Formats: sequence, C-alpha cells, structure tokens
Amino acid sequence: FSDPASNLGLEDIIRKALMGNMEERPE
Amino acid sequence: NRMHLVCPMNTSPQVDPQKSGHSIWEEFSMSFTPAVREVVEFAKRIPGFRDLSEHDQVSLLKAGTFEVLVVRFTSLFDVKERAVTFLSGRKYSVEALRSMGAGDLLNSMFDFTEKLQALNLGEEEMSLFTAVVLVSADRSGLENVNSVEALQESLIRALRSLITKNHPNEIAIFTKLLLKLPDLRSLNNMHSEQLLAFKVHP
Repeated sequence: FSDPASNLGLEDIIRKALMGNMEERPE
Repeated sequence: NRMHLVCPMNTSPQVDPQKSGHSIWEEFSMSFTPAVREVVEFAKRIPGFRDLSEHDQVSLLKAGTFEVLVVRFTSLFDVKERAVTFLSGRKYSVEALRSMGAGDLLNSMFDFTEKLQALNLGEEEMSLFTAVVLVSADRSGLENVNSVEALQESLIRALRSLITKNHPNEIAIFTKLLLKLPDLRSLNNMHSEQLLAFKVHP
C-alpha cells in the first residue's frame, strides 16, 4: 500500500456513510 | 512470534499469532469502521459541509478523519496515570505499550492530550474546534479550494466568537487552539508512517 487511507479502506467507508444520507435527501 | 497492533481503536494491542493477516485486518476494520462513520455523520452536521462537492467532502474526510479522531479520543489517554484505554475498556500503561513497540506517536499523543485538556473546553467549543480541524485538513486533491477556505474561515470566526463569549478574559485560548492544527497535522503524518510500516503476514 502506498496510501495510508487506502490501506484502511477509508475511502470506501466514507463514501458509503456519505451516500447513505444522500439517498434520503429530498431532491 | 507475538504481534501487536498498538491502536486504542483495537479491542486489544495483542494480536493472536494463530490468526491470518487477513482476519487480523478484518477484525481491526470492524473496530474502527464505526468510529469513521461517526466522523462522517459529524461532518454532515457541519453547516456548509454538504454544500461542498461530493469529491471535496470525501477528500477532506480522507485527509482529516484521523485528526478528528485524535481530538475525539483524547479521553482514552489518561495523562495522570500515563495509560491508554483500548476499545475493550481495558487500560494499558505506557510502559506496557512501549514493550509492544509503541514509539514517538504515543508520547506525542500524550503531549497533545495534556495541552488540549488544559484548555478546559466545553462541549460546544470542542465540537466547533473539531469542525475547524476537519475543514483544515490537507488540501491536496480538492476540486474547489476556495469553497473549503470560505467554510474554514466562517467556522474559525464562529469559534473565535464562541471562545470570546465564554472566556472573555482568556482570548489566548483561541490562539492556542489554532496552534493545535499544525500539531494535529504532524500527529497525522506520524500515524500515516506507522500505517505504512505496519505489515500483516498471511
């Protein structure tokens, strides 16, 4: 791994947590 | 052959040598994932954060999650007893953690904790400071730096006025808090080095 954030799978966790609420947001 | 994963987000610093590297990493991930999700939920409640592009929200969170967690989990570092509480609730002394390979990061975490706790911030102040920490994270890879800087400025102004209101004779607290930002950046860098150096064998 060259990127510590990738090492932890951080981006995936962050995207899922962010999108979880996006789906609930009324357009 | 005993291995250690000295991070309070882990249930215990000891790692079962019988387990595969993959399962050690899976278990560790299950421990820290809820903490990362909480940081995302916190970010969503920062006024103006959701107005940034999705790319910039993710970039700031990737760069700043550890710094936010450091602020949130200073409570795990007992400065008087020189001990750290892990996720299982068990406390480990600095000496014990040192014997497991903990180095400069542990000392720096205690220094940071001691200085932050000395400021005696209230809950609202701590929350606003944490929001400033997140939007002050590393800017590399951002699409719209101007929007992030505008958000950072408005949060810093709000923090300044809250500190001025709560501690009219101690405005130095505000300056001391802003000086914590570079400290957090260097803790983040030390943590990244540790992560890169950590290897689990299959």
